[in-house]
Amino acid sequence: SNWSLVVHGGSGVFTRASLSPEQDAAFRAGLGEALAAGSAPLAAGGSALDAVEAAVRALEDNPIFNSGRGAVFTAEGRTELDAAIMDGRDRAAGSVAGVTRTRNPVTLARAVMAHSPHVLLARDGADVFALEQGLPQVDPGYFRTEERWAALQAMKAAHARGEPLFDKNLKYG
Amino acid sequence: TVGAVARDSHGHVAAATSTGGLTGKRWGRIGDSPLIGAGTYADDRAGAVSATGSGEYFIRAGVSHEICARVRMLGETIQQAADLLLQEELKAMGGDGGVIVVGADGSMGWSFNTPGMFRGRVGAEAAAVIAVY
Repeated sequence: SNWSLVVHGGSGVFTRASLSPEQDAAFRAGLGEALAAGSAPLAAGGSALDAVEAAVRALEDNPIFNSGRGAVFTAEGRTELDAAIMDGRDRAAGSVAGVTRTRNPVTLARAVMAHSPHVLLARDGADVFALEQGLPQVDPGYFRTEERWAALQAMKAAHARGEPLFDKNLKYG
Repeated sequence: TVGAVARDSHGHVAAATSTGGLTGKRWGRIGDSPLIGAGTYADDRAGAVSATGSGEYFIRAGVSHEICARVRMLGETIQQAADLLLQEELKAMGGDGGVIVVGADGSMGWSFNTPGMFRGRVGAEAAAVIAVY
């Protein structure tokens, strides 16, 4: 029964100074929910693969993290999602890039691994594969949050003022 | 970017990563998250890795595969290998970010070279730990 689980969940918006106590609590709660989702199958003797998918789905469904619902916007104001999953037993792997309508991209990545002869599917083709697999689809508006939209507008405004587009300590903090 | 790595009670490991990428990205830019061996990797002989950070650098360094290869071929612990990649190699290249790891032996860890990384861990015999900075 020696199982273990680790998760990470980034926002790409907050620095330590700008993170309010309420936001800090929300991030901790979200990470706790992901740990609970992932540890449930492990505690029941289930697979690591099921655990990582469950944990990441919980994070994708939580709008405070930059993935799934709550993902950032492209320059064109779209949401383009990437995900990957890998099984250490046989190094089977699946991934998707630039998908736009599948509610949980990590589940689509797992479908690529399990139900296609390929490893990486991208953009329109990956969206079609998701439909063929019968995975839950959403309108792209489902992924939108006002915080992410504001972040894109702030970035564009900064660019118009000639300021740097990118603060690595903010993005990767 | 979000991710998870796990080792189950049968001794198998797995990794998953998911992201919206960079705010304001253009030209169909894709980072390391969906690239096997860069942002995501799992191998029962070594462990599992999920990464977040400046994706172009993680791709160039092949971070996730490199960590597992060091464990498998040099006998390093997965924490040692993660620290080497994040604190030395990636940093020397100018890359920023972090990884979460589990070893084939069930050990858990993380390593990052930025001011913070939102993270958590739990095990069959380890209480949950959640940290933001």
